[in-house]
Amino acid sequence: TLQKGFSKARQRLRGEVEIDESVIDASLRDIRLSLLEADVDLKLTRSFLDRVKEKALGEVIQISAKSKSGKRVRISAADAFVKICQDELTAMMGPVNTELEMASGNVPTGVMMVGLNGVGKTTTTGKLANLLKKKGHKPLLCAADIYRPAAIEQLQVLAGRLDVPVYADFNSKDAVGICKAAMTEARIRNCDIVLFDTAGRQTVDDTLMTELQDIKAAVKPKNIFLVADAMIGQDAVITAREFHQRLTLSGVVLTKLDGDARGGAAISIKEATGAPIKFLGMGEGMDKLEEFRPDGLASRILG
Amino acid sequence: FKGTKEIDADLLDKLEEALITSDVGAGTTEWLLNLVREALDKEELKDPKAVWGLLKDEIRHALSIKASPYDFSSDKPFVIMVVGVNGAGKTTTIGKLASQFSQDGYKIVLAAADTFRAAAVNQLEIWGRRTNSEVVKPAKEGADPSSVVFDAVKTAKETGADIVIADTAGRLHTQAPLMEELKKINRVLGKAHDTAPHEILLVLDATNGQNALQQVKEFGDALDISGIALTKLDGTAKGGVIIGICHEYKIPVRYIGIGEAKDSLRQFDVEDFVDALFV
Ligand SMILES: Nc1nc2c(ncn2[C@@H]2O[C@H](COP(=O)(O)OP(=O)(O)OP(=O)(O)O)[C@@H](O)[C@H]2O)c(=O)[nH]1
Ligand SMILES: Nc1nc2c(ncn2[C@@H]2O[C@H](COP(=O)(O)OP(=O)(O)OP(=O)(O)O)[C@@H](O)[C@H]2O)c(=O)[nH]1
Ligand SMILES: [Mg+2]
Ligand SMILES: [Mg+2]
Repeated sequence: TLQKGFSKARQRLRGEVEIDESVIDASLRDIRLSLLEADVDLKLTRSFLDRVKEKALGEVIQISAKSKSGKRVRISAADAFVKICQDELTAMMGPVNTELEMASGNVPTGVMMVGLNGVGKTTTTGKLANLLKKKGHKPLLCAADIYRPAAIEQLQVLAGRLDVPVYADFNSKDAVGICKAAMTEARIRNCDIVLFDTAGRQTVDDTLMTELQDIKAAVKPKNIFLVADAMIGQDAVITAREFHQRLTLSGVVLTKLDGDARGGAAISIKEATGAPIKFLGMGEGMDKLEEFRPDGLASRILG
Repeated sequence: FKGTKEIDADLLDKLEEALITSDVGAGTTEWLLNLVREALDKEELKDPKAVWGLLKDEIRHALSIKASPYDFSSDKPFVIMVVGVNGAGKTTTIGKLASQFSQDGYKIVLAAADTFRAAAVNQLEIWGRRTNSEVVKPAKEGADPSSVVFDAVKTAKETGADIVIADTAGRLHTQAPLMEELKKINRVLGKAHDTAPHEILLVLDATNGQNALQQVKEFGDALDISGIALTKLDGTAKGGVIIGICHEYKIPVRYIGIGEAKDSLRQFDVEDFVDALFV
């Protein structure tokens, strides 16, 4: 059933010679089902359907007007409807902006990875270091997760595999101090980028959310990326908004897209925060990070 | 009250919104709302309070699946195999279970059978130390996870341990070779101890949306999933997708995770869950 909504809508319109509001409404119900099954935020789904309906009705009037005047109709109403949906969805996810904001002067550029527990921050930190190294940068990793058992070791193993330096302090219980020390270490080693791997946390944990704000105040990273699991459901907007309000996100990385989660969170998060989706995690390997492109994700979400 | 058609429609909209935003999903929501609509048509419901009451009753019913408690006394060691997608909370849940069981006086062996992910074995070793559990590790890096679980059961038999909990690597259900690996681990557990595993526990992240249904389906096709642990319910996500899962697959939710600490595991309580759903 996951894949039926959009193609069902297409089918419904295909046989029609005369498209009117009732046919469009039925198709919109199919699309609604598809979007909710894809975990798109409920409120966003509603406003999306309103926008699509408005455009579709406008389009249909144009098409029937064309055919009345005896001119050849170049595009069927079904195709017009499909195109409207895809265009609208793609527009909501763009524009494409996968660049890092670099710090000016001789200061290392900070990239802070934040997000809920288990979404893929540590893995993505490694992948991003890999990508940046290939582009000619000198990244340094900072093990700022002082809570999770063997979190520091995990980052150290990845750093070793990628042959990038990692700053860690097994004796410190002060994440802010660790991040500051990493910046110093980067200057000493002539690294131009510092990637801060922070601990997973829940947005309701005020102490941990405040820790992130303290890290930001201390090292002023030019980039703060929310790492989100593509399987996330209706909680996407709530979570993204809280991280955004506290930190002002520069971008989003959506992980585990090599699975079959539809990834509706992509639009929900973008719409709720305005933060561009920068990268997509497509597997566990260090080379499995792609720069975001909206069209592939749009058809995946529509189903 | 049959109220007016308008009141009913408005109320149903509110119900639908509450359900969808809790990740109950469109399909399960429609099933629940149809039950409500039937009752409304038969004029069985007196007021909106009764409508909400019926909804909660139906949800409670779907979630209340009979499950016999673990029997650690006979046929030792009792073997629990823990599976699930990447990052769901398997290793942490195993640590919590070990903490709980060791407090109850049981001797535990943990099998560090995630031989793939960076520092996975270190992570479980730390949980072993925290909970006084022996940890059986891979003989070398990249070892076959099946050999680790075999060694763990063997160790448990030799030391008279009561419980073996096997940690496996996270995997997406779309990766067929990895699902085959799980089947092999399952078979090898049976070779090590003919009634093992006694529980195959699927760990689900409460933050997941509708993909959780796919996870249950695919892991269920590969293995006899006998229990579910629903983690991260200490966050803002409601975990409503579990309603459709229980309704369709009839797998009992054994535990919920409400934090990262070793004591943040609770037995699943249907009442508590339904109350929290509509807060
Ligand atoms: N299949 C797949 N797995 C991924 C991807 N990204 C991360 N993972 C896996 O997801 C699991 C969790 O990744 P971590 O990097 O430890 O996640 P985290 O956010 O750092 O976790 P915490 O620090 O505990 O909050 C690991 O098993 C990773 O290998 C991805 O894009 N695809
Ligand atoms: N807040 C919260 N965090 C949890 C809960 N259960 C697990 N976690 C966290 O989720 C993250 C991932 O947990 P793991 O136990 O490593 O998950 P996993 O399924 O073993 O991950 P992989 O082995 O990489 O697939 C860690 O940060 C845990 O502390 C929970 O109930 N609540
Ligand atoms: Mg991490
Ligand atoms: Mg694990």
